[in-house]
Amino acid sequence: PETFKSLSAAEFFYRNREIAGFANPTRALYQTVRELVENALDATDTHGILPIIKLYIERSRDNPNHYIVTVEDNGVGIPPQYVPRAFGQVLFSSKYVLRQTRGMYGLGAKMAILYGQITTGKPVEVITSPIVSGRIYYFKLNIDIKQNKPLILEQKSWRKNSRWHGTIVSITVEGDWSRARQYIYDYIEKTAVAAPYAELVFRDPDGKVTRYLRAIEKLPPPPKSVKPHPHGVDIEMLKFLIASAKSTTLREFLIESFQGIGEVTVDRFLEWAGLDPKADVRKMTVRSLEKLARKLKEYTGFKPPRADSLSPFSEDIIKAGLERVFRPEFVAAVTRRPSAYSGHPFIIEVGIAYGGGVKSDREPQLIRYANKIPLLFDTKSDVAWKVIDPEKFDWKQYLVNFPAPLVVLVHVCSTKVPFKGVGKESIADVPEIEKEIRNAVREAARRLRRFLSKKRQEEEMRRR
Amino acid sequence: PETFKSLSAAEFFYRNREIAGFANPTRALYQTVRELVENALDATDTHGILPIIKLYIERSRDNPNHYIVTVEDNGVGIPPQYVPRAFGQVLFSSKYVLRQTRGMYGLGAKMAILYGQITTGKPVEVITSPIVSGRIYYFKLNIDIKQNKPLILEQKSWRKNSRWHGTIVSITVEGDWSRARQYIYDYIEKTAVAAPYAELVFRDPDGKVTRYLRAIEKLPPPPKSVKPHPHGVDIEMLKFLIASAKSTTLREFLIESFQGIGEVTVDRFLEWAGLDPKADVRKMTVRSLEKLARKLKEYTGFKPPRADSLSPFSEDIIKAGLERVFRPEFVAAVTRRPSAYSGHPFIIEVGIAYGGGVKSDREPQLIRYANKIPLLFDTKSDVAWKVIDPEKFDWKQYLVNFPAPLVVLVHVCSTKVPFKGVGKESIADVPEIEKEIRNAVREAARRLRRFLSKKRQEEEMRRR
Ligand SMILES: Nc1ncnc2c1ncn2[C@@H]1O[C@H](COP(=O)(O)OP(=O)(O)OP(=O)(O)O)[C@@H](O)[C@H]1O
Ligand SMILES: Nc1ncnc2c1ncn2[C@@H]1O[C@H](COP(=O)(O)OP(=O)(O)OP(=O)(O)O)[C@@H](O)[C@H]1O
Ligand SMILES: [Mg+2]
Ligand SMILES: [Mg+2]
Repeated sequence: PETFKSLSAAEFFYRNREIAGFANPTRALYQTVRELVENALDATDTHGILPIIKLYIERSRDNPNHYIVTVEDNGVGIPPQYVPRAFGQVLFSSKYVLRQTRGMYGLGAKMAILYGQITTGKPVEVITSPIVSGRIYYFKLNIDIKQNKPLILEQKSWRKNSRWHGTIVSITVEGDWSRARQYIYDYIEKTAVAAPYAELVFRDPDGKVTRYLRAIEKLPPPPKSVKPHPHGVDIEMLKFLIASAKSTTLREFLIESFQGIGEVTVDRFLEWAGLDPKADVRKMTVRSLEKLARKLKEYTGFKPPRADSLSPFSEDIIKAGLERVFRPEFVAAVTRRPSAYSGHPFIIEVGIAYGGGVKSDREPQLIRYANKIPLLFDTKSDVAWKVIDPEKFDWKQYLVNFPAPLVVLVHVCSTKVPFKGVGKESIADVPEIEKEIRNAVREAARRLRRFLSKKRQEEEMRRR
Repeated sequence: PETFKSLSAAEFFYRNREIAGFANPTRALYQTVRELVENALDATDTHGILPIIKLYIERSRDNPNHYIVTVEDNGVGIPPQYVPRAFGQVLFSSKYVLRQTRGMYGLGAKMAILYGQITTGKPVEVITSPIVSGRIYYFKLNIDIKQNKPLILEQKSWRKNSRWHGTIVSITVEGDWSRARQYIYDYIEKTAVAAPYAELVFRDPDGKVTRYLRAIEKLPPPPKSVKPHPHGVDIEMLKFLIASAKSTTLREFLIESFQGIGEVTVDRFLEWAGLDPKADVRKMTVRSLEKLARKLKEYTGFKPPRADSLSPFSEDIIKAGLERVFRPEFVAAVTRRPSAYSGHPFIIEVGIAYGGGVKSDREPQLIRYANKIPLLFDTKSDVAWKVIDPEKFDWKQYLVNFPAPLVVLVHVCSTKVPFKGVGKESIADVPEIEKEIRNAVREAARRLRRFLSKKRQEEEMRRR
């Protein structure tokens, strides 16, 4: 007879860790670095702090295949009452709100800690001090996988005698530095180039130190947390919003719970939809909720989704980054206006670099970012490749004939990037996103064409 | 200040449902069909029952974009005390054991039910009767997303006056039949062709009925549930096994908990590893567990993983299937011996069809299966494509020059197929699996070469 059983979320992701990027020691070492660095950047630039991030990878003295990965940041720190769950409970997070952050699942740090626990048995060590706090806190934690809760092995705190604030996380994992190193160096390089306002220091297992100094002193405005847009709504979301709303009438509920619905718009919408403004939302049947969800999705009169929940690179930063890495003959960058899919605002940015230090290749070299995170794997299954693939995009009409020295950078930023998997390596084919990437690439490619056509004319003239 | 929050597993998969294949109404309708059909096949052929599976998709009278998807099977049924959680609790399953089944996550049916609930508000209806039961049970259920538990809206049962056994599941979802139909027909066709011992009936929203009659009366031996192999072990798995073991000494624990470790092998292993057979496993420190895990992984003297936990198609079924669909000029099939990755047994099967009814194309046409499930999406990011891609596999040396009429079928079956995502569409690059696929393709390609070379010689002779 069948044996029925339930799993905790920790057990599920432990058994299926390849889904989160922990398929083998090479990918696991890379993913561990990523998860910690992305948390450190979220703790700084999302909070208006110029980041200082230090990454150390050192070989463990007990076992040459084990690596101690430590990341230190000068971020907002974590209140001590939340530290055990932040690092010991799968699906626990401060990023479950509508705001552009690198983190979104409440899983990343825990996956790295879990992987360390199952391959080396070593617990995670966390040192943290919130800006407002007068103390520094130390925790040594394990994850109780079956119960999905933290096990505190050690905990202490002491008075802070400096103005230090931030977090240090140290995890020991099985890894393969010889195979992972090219990806980790590439990831750190791409992160630094895209965040010139950050100072990054990286010391690798051979003791080699790489330092990226701050190139600009100005931090982009941090993204704000916002309310959902009505176009993203479904029946269960309505039920959740109703349960947590203060308002009880439909009219007040819509104004309170959504962005893009003001005093004037709400009355127009209710009239168009044929709904009663005074209806008690707590008494709505499933049938009326289904109708409300459908009408909210169809109505075109709401303001478009807000962009202040987003934080793009900017055309200057993209151009500066491409210049620095490639010293190309030509560079262009495009930051599109905000768009939306399923009520989530998003912005597409595209950069093109051509010639100069760019190597010639038989297809475009695609560099991808999502919410400022460099994406290195599964390139060909990403929606951005679907757009710029020479089999789909007519580069010839822009005077680019392969083999050619062409780099295309694509950045997707959103309150929710539709990744294909929790390992965050490639983006799904969302039609609105695909369309915007195509428009941005065309815009940048037109500028490339003007440059190439002018260059060709000058060469003609010189020949005569 | 940051707002910390935890999510239930149901909330997590509700918010990130694109990760499970529910990104839009087209994919959602397709995925709903898949999840129900795969459950029906697991309930039959895994239990020695010749499957009779009926799939109905009908348009809802309330809304032309809503579809009622119903699947009926003659399987083992579900004991009534487990029905609410089987369909109302995410991460609840009877397939969390080491045995080849289509299901593995404890998520599939719940995702379809969740999607129905959020797009149409309609609950799932389940009718079931276990073989041994004298009653038929009916349930109408919702999922309480926040609590991740079932809400029973209605429940009744009545005496069975026939020998019927099995399950009927009916879910109403938002869908897009015009876009989804080609994928659903393809999926049903590929499922039927690979399961000639099954009877499948499909009635689509236009009323069209497609019937696949049983072609063979003999069911392949159902896979057996087995113990883990020592090569898959990690520290946390050891802790779980120790907690549930009856034995207390290391020697007895190893024999009881693992496959491939017998009375003779255990003593040889313990001597080689320098471990004490009488050590009390319940008192082992993390350090000694880490050493035990490492030694178990390194030792090469264990028997290879067992194949009775697997259920491949067989070369006859593959050839018959390819003949039936393509009427090719040439067909070959290879079923490899069992191999293993991370202690999980797996078998690779490859089929080749050439010429005849196979259309000519500029690259090989890849048909993929995993644990008998047809995989239709993300083909180019699958490990099988990585092997047969003409850029990586020298088809010319097998006398195949593109464009050519070549179909390659690849089947990966395992106690755990390493899918890239919970939507089960493509398989990750596990080195052992990639190597076995390559060997199988070469074997089949060699037979193709003999055929093509002979054919070419005959054409030469006829020309003279
Ligand atoms: N360096 C840090 N500084 C401040 N807070 C942190 C830091 N690292 C982790 N946290 C907190 O711990 C929480 C859990 O982190 P974790 O990486 O597991 O999930 P996440 O970042 O929210 O989402 P994701 O799984 O997408 O990474 C974060 O939401 C954040 O509140
Ligand atoms: N038609 C059916 N007949 C018998 N049992 C069923 C049927 N459908 C579902 N079940 C039971 O309900 C459980 C949950 O199904 P569900 O599809 O959610 O998960 P799963 O099949 O175990 O894994 P996966 O998420 O990979 O599909 C199954 O494990 C099985 O025990
Ligand atoms: Mg994180
Ligand atoms: Mg299932």
